[in-house]
Amino acid sequence: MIQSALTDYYTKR
Amino acid sequence: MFEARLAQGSIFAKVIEGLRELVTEATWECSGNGITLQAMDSSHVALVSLVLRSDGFETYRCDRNMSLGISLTSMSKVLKMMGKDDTLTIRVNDDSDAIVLSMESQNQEEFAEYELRLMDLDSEHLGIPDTDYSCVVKMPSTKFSRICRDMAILGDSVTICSTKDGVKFGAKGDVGQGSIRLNQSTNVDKEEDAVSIELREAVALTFAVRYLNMFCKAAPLSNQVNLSMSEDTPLMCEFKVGDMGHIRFYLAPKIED
Repeated sequence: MIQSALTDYYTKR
Repeated sequence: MFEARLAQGSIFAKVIEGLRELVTEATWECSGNGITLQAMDSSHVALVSLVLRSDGFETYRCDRNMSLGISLTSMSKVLKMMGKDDTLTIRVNDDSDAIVLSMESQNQEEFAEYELRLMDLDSEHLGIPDTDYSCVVKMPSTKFSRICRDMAILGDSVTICSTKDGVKFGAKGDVGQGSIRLNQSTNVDKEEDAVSIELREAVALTFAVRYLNMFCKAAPLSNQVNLSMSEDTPLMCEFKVGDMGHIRFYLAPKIED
C-alpha cells in the first residue's frame, strides 16, 4: 500500500 | 487590539499540546467570531483545523482581523510555566510583533507575563467541503489512544473496519499481527464511556498509525473522539474543546499501489 496525500482529495484555496 | 481571556488556561495549554506534534508552527486567524487555525504537516498527509469560538472565552475582544504566525513549540514551552488553575489572557497590541501571554493564579497572588515574537509564515490552505460520511464512530478518547498505541507495536499501518455492529482496528507487521474489536455499546451508565456507530455504509480504510498517535495528543481535551470515515476519503478525527469549539484532524488513507 502507498500513502496518499491530502492534496489528492482537497484543492488548495 | 486582540485580547482573549480564559478562566481555565489549562484548556488552551491542552489545545497547543494537541497540535504541536503535527505542526510546529502555524498561523492563527483571529476575528470577531473567534480563533481558527488550519495547518498541514510537512508531508501533506495530515491536516489540523482548530476552531475556538469567541463566546467560549471569558472576555474576548478583536478590533480587526489578525493573522498571527506562532511557533507552537515555543508557545508550548511558555504554557508549561502556567499553574494548572491559572487564568490565561492572550493579547496582541496594535502594531506589535509579539503575542503576550499573561497568567494569573487563582488566588490572584501571582501574575506572570511572557512575550513571544510573531513569525511571518507561508501558509497553504485546503478547501475541505462539508462531507456526509458513510460512518461515524464515537468512542472514549482514552480507548482510542490506547488502541493506536498498541497497534503501533505491531505495524506501521492500522486498518479500521466499521460495520453496524462494531469497529475493528487491525495491524500487521514483521513481529506479527493483531486486532481489537469494539462492539457498539448497548447499555452504559455514562455516555462518555459509550462506543456508538452511525453507519450508512460499511467502510474499511488503512492509515499510518504514526499520525493517529499524533492526533491522540489532543485526547486530554475531550472524553470522546469522533472518527468520520468514507471509502477513498481522508479520515476526520474530531475532539471537542469544551463547548467552545473543536480540533479536527484529517488524514489521507493508504491506498493500493
